[in-house]
Amino acid sequence: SLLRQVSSLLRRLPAIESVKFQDDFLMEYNDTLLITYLAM
Amino acid sequence: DLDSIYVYDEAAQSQVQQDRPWSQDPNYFKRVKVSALALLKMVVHARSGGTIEVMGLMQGKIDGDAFIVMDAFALPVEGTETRVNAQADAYEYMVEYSQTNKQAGRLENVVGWYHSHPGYGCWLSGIDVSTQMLNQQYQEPFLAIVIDPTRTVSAGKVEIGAFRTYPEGHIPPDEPVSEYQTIPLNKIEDFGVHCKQYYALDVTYFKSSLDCHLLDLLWNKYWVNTLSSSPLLANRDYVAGQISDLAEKLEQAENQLSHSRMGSFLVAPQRKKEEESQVAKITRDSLKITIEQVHGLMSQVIKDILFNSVHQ
Amino acid sequence: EEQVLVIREKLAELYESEQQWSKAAQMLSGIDLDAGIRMLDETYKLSKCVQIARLYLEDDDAVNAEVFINKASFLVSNSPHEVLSLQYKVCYARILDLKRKFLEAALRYYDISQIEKRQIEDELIDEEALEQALSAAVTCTILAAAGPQRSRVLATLYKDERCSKLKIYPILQKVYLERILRKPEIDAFSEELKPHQVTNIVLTFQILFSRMKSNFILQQKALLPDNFTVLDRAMIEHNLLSASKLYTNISFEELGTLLGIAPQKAEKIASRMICEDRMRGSIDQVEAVIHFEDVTEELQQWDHQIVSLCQALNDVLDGMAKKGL
Repeated sequence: SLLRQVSSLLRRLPAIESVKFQDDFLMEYNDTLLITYLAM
Repeated sequence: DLDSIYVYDEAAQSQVQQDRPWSQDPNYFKRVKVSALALLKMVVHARSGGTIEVMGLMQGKIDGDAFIVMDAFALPVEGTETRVNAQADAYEYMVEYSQTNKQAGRLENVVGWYHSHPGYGCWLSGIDVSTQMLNQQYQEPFLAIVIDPTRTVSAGKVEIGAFRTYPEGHIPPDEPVSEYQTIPLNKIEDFGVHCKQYYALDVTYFKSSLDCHLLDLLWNKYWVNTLSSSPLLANRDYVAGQISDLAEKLEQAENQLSHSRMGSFLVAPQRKKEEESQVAKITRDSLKITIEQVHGLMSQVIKDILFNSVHQ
Repeated sequence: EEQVLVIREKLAELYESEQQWSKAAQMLSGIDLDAGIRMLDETYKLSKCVQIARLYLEDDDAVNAEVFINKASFLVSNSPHEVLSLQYKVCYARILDLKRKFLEAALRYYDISQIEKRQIEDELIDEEALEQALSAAVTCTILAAAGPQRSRVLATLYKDERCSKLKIYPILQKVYLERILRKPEIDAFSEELKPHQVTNIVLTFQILFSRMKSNFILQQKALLPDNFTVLDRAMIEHNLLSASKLYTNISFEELGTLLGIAPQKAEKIASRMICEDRMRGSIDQVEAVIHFEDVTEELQQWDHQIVSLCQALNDVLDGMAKKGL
């Protein structure tokens, strides 16, 4: 049963995979880099 | 001995009430020890208020020059910076609560009040100072605690300050520089005018053996919260507010600088120093905001590598 | 006036004893409560209005009953008589129920179920009546249109520990947790809605329900224009919302099977819920597929996924520790 649990755990990776997530993630990434740049 | 602090010695407390050592020395109280329970209750209550200031009372006792805060309870009022002495609405509640407590065997008296400053730091405003002075006049020993729930989330540690006011007209000795904190432009006036009327006490925490056990259990789950939280997401509004405040301060500094540039050869070195310190403060604020943002981004990138890079 | 009033009351009493409720109500509504030469006291007026409304309700005549309950609503706030105000509350809840304003009816039934006293003036009120009122509150909430308000009332009921003892609790739990209700469960719930005679609670609110022959929830079996009962509609909408939490998208063929209805029907209900902003999504009619949208931000969903991943990892580690690995 443990092995089955581990297998189902691995099957849940990657945690999220969608175009929308990539867009949001990169948007947030760029925003933060912009703040850092402006602060500099 | 971890739990000995929880024992309430009624005789000793009444003795302290009679001696009133604080009446001789305005700086008598120097330390505050807050129990884990009281801290949690105050922070949870402050966060529940969102952007509205909330307030409550603290129960506890005196130990030498220290306040020992054992417990806290919310008052059914919303303290706001424009409301004078909001707790007046709750006097009846306070009296009833204290009496019921004593009947239930909780002997600690009310030793102070706490309220929240969501997003603008831990200090006493003009209204807070007058409320605290009133309390110190009639309800000694009385402590004022301020909590900033918004900064608590963004800084990842509890933003809390404990204060006592000086008597009317008292000229305090030169203050040791307290930890720097950003004061929003729309509050700077209020902060500046009254900051000499009170002083900060040193805050430490304590917990019982049961608290240790419970917090250890919670600690086992704490790593889940750390991995699944996004400071960048949770604090968007607050960061936006901070950046807009920063922009206003920059504009103000720029205007002043441009004025002085006209007569730059006239400006006194003192004035120049002052402007530099103002711009230096703004730089510091922007540094703080940026570092928190970069920390938030780092955690997002680590999470992305940890949870999104493994493919079937 | 006096003699007419006495005769009318006597006649109404006779009609009532013969269970000719509307006739009794009409007889009493002929009494001029407003103008008239005699100044009638407020309590008398209130008791008449509530009595007439109750009689109309016996015949499920919500329209006429509402006329008198509205009159009573101006008088009830100053009335010192708790029995009368309780009768007023029950009648008002029933009228809302009959008018299929289920959410408002549920809130009033819930309010009634929270009565603390067990004796009001000389009337006894016991647990079963309160339980019936609570059950009616749950039923009405489940039948109400899915949406944020209903979710709030569901949460209140779900957290009320008295509900866990109700027969209807399993349905309440699934509805609250937004799980899909299977056909057998819906049938069981439908059984629950069987016209249970209100009189089986006559032992309790003597003055309130004793003569309410019709059942609380007769109208929930009523057929809607599209030939579905109120219950069917509520269940289908609930399952559709639950499916929108489970699937990113689904064909109407599959959705119809899941809901136990024709694909066209599923498409029609889904499009209405999307228009009423009670569900987020878009319909591709060429492919006959519905794409659900989740309001939570992707980044937040990501955090939720991470929490459940960490919990699963924690469970594996606990399991290994238990096995001494």
